[in-house]
Amino acid sequence: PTAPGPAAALLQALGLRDAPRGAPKPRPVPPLMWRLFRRRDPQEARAKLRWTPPGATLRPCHVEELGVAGNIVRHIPDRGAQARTPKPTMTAGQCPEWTIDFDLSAVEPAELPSRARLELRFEAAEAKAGAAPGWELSVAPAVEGVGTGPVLLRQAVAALETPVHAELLGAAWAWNASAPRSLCLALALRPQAPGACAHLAEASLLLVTLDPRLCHPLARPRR
Amino acid sequence: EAEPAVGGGPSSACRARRLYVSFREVGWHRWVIAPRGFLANYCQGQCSLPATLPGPGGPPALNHAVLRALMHSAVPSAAGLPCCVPARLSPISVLFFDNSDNVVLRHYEDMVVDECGCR
Repeated sequence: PTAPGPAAALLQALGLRDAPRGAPKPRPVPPLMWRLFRRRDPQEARAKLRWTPPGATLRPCHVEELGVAGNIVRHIPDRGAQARTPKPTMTAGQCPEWTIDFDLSAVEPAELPSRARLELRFEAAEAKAGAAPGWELSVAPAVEGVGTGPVLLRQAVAALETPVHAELLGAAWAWNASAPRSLCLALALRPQAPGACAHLAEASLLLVTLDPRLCHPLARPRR
Repeated sequence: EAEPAVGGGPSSACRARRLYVSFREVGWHRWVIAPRGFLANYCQGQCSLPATLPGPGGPPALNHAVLRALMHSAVPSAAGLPCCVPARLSPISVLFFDNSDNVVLRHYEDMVVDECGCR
């Protein structure tokens, strides 16, 4: 429900259409989001938790840690995670493909994306003795009812112990284009040499956007 | 929570007053992860002389504000006093869950009054 009175005015001032209902099931806040918050929040800084050297001023509308312009950072979980089978069946000689789906309906048309980083966590595959390490990740658009489009991004992956990152802006998403309402992708991870296939444990999207309406032009220092 | 408004008297000079916005009070504590609230503060107080003149280390006074305070002290009915308004502001960041179960970090400029001045 829309909040009445002053709460509605404050929400509007914060650029929010309506008061979120709260997480249906509380989920852990990703460490990166905590780090970005602590780095950015001046009141935390006052509590001496700041990691930037004293005297340094953070540029407004810029995400220092990610090195891009932006004043909104979203950590978006994969909507399809629940439906994904824990152990995909494999056709002979083929590793499975996964479909991931991100709900971007909360991103407003005025917001300009400046970074879209896919983060994938794989469960370690049983490496066959003597199998050469290394994988190749491929990302393609997945269109419901149509299937998979042309491969947009191919990336070599050295190891699966740490999350695999893939930059989508410029590949799966044109620069300067406003965000679509949803982003559905087909992923495949093929071992360089025949070996056991890996399993996708978690997929998420880190999206940084700049809402120019909340940014003031940089005040020029007094001459 | 706000520092009570002031009447006349020496402590009534223009300065920042404490105003704490509690997200729990506004009923947003279920979806705002951090902070629990923030010190927004507000400006209030007289801008008559000598308050209009900058104290040591204070914000530079605009000549117009001083002129206006002078006019008021000479002919009160001719011109009102300058206004006590924010002179320096700083940003806040809010970390919250939105309706699509995303964790969102938004940064807002000019949300906290650090200093007040007469304008």
